[in-house]
Amino acid sequence: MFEARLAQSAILKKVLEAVKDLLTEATFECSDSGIQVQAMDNAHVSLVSLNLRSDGFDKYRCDRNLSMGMNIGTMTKILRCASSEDTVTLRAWDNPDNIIFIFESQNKEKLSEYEMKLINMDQEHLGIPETVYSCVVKMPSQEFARICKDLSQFGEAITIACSKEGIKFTAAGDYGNANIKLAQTAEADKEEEAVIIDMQEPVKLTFACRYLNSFVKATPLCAQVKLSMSGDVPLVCEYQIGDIGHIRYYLAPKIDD
Amino acid sequence: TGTQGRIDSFFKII
Repeated sequence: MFEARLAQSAILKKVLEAVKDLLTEATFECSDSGIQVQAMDNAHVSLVSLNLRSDGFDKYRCDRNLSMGMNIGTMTKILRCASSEDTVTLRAWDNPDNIIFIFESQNKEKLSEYEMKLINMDQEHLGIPETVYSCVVKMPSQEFARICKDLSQFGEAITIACSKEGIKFTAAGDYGNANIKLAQTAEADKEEEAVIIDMQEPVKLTFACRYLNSFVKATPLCAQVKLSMSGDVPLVCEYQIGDIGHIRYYLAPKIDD
Repeated sequence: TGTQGRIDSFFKII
């Protein structure tokens, strides 16, 4: 049997909102250690890697490893039926055809059950090598979302240049161009407002706005985002999910013609 | 602005 309970559905609601633009379906790998999802978007440009540790759940039981193929659109619709304060329980039996979502209101007076058919999926699994990145930037997630949105008006790609002076985002298009520079924070009053740059060597990479704007849908999950970059390798855009895990987005860079 | 790379050309399928 598989059963995982969260005291508040808000986290799971936000996770679904953070992946639904990129993924139509995904396999949820459930084991004793927790729930893992690794899936590429249809165009195979980006990869989503989600990790929810079993110890982050209020209750977690997984008698045997399960791979459950889920339709993300349907799952999003079901999670939208839960109030943020509702308790959410995911339940499936061994060799399941279905997964059940159970929402319970805070006062325990409303109990909702949604059963979703699982899908058989033949998914490729990618091995992501351990990488030491040339630049690792931590910055407020809302600031990153704002920059991606603002610069998307000027072109379909954003160039990110990171040096020890700071991080610069540039977009250029037919109607003009724009750039935004952020310096490392000298002294931040609050940790979540800080811009911190850990640079081994400068990096300059270009990424499609469309994907970055999908990644920033994870902004409600965490006040800070971590961007890891090295020359000619995918960007890693990481959001912590409370004390329970993280979501990482990998995005292939644009390659010079 | 260049050609879009594919993620599976960077990471090996296992």
